[in-house]
Parts: sequence; structure tokens; C-alpha cells
Amino acid sequence: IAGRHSYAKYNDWDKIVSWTEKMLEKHPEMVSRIKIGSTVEDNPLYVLKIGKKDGERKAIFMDCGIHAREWISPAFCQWFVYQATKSYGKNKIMTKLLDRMNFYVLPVFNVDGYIWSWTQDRMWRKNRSRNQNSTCIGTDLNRNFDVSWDSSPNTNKPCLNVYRGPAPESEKETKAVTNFIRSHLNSIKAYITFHSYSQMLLIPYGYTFKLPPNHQDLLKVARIATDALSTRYETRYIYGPIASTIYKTSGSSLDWVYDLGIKHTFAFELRDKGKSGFLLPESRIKPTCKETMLSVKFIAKYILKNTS
Amino acid sequence: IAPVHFDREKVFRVKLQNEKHASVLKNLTQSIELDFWYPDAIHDIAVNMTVDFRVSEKESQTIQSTLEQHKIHYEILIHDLQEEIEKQFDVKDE
Repeated sequence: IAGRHSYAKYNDWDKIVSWTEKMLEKHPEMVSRIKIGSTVEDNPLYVLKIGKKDGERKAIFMDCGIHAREWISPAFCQWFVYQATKSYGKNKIMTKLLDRMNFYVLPVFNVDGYIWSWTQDRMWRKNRSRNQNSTCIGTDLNRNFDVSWDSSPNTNKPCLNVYRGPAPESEKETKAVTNFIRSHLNSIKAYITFHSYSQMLLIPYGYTFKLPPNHQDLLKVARIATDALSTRYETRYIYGPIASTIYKTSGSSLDWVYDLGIKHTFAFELRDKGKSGFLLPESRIKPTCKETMLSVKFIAKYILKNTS
Repeated sequence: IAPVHFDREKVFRVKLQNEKHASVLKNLTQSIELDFWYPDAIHDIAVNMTVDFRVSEKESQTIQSTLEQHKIHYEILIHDLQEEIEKQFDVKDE
């Protein structure tokens, strides 16, 4: 029997599935659950749609848990759904956002990997697909997107933690997400992906040092968003393009979504800066989520006001 | 399959101040398996970068002595990973 779900604790996959059901029951007018696909191990990929159900609205797509061991990331997506639904009608900003926008939230992108990190190997990162001619398992889903996919020769070996997969979008999880985003391209105005760790807010590009046309705009949003985040506990984030802020990466979701035409894409690297790394204690979940929420709300407000 | 245990595995933080430091670390990965936490992989490391990686207890001595031999600044962020894994569950059930 799965124990109780808690926003202050890390929840395993079974608890997260039950939680999605509870959210549907509790807020039927505001939450719907969409199965966008399934994984190699036949687990469902659920997106929660938050907001009013009538008519088409601007939307923000958010995903968490693309890398299995980054547990704080799915914890934030759950927190976001909880806070959004709880504060509707009470908090002025959230009410306005949910009246006028929808949020698509994928609480766990890499479900098989996440389960593996709970049951077998806490340090697992990739998904759990088998690789031809290799005993090594898994593809790094954040190298599997069709954007400069084959530009790095260092991601082509199945035993690497950053293995890009045999082809772009070869993985069922990637395919499910890309199909969903493509089919909602008219309404999705922004994309936010959550990782850990290192306290950064990253913008395109990762595969090149070139800057996108709206770089100044994105940089300004990132600056204010990180300022907003720091107001709660003075947590310092750095921000900037992936390639120049960390290092060049190919095949990432952030760049793929941007080049598809969604011109506001952001990647959070949540707490901490290395003291605990991927093993952020549960006592840090709530503060991390609270401060991140300020940032995400600012981005959402900006998108609502500044996109057509 | 029995779950993986990480008893006394360590997480190192290394500050690479020049090309030589970077190549020392790259050479180490030829013989020792390192799990890179930051950046994601060995090919992403560069001069002036702070690198975090996990290593088994068995290999940690070799890592430590190599780093000291080449005067590469390092700290051990986590001394016993298994202990740290258990410590992350520090909130009691409500």
C-alpha cells in the first residue's frame, strides 16, 4: 500500500499517480489529466492541464524529472499544481493567470528512470530503454531531441550517462512530449523545464554560442525571475544562455522547443550548489518550491502580458 | 536485483585552474569510473571550471593522491554517499 503523498517529502511514482487522481477529484473544474503516451516499461506519461476548460487560451508547458536522479524537480511540479489550484480565487495573481491561461504540467518526464532511482539505483539519470549491441541501458532524454542532435561525438556511446540515443526522438518519452507540444503549438507560448542542481536559470542556446533574436528579452525575463526568486530566502541564481553559462549541449529540450517556434523557453537548475547535490534533504523541498514559485509566477505574468 | 549501495562513496569538488589540471582529470577517467555530477560529462570540462564527481571508496584514495600530487585544489563534498542518501529523508511522516 502506497503511503500518504506529502509535498514536504519525496514521493515515489505510485504516490504521484494517486496524487494526480486526487487532484482530478478535488478540482474537477480546473484540472484534467491527459495521457500523452507511455514508456518502454509501459508506464503512463501524464500531463496535468491546469486552468479553465472552456475555449483556447495561452498556455505554458512545464516538465519535471527528465533526469531520474534530480528528485527535487518532480517535487516542484507537484508543488506548482497544488499551489495553483489552492490559491485560485484567493491569490489575485494566480486567479488572473488561471482565468486567462492554461498550464500543462508533466510531473515526471522520465518515469521508468525515476522508478529505477527509487528501487535500484538512486544515482540513475537516463531512461531505461535497451540499446542494441550493448549491455548498457538507457538514453539521456535531454540529448535525444532533434536539435543539433548529432553535433557532439561525445554522446554517441550507450554506456555514457549522456548517451543521445540511436536517433533523434528515438525514445518513447521524447516522442510523446514532442508530439504533444507540436499538436499544441498554437497555444503554448512558453516552455519551462526543471532540473537540478546548481541554481541557474538558463535560456537558449545550448548547441551554439549564437544568441537567439529575442536574447535581450529572454535575458531580461531571466534577470527579473531570478531577482524574484531571491526575495524569499536570498537564494542566489545565475542566469544566461546554456552554452556560455555552463557548456555546450546538443539535443536538449530547451533548444528544440525554441527552434520549433516557442520563443520563450527556460531551464531551471534548482537547489543546491553542491553541498547535497542530487540528494537535497526533504527539509529543503518547501523552501526550494516556495522561492521557485515566485520566479515561475513572474514568467507566467510576463508571458500573459507580452505574447500574442 | 539487489539495489545499489553507495557505502563510503565520495563526491569530490575539483577546481581546474589550467589545461594541465583538466588533462590530469581526463587521464584519470581512462582508468577510473567517475560519475560526473557537474558538468554532465568529462567532455564538458574546461579550464576554470569547478567539477563535481562521484567515485567509489576503492578509487577515492587514488583520486585524492593524484590531485595532491598535481596540486589540484579539491574538497570532498560528500564523504559517505549512502549516509547522505539516508539523510535526505529528514522529514517525518505527517
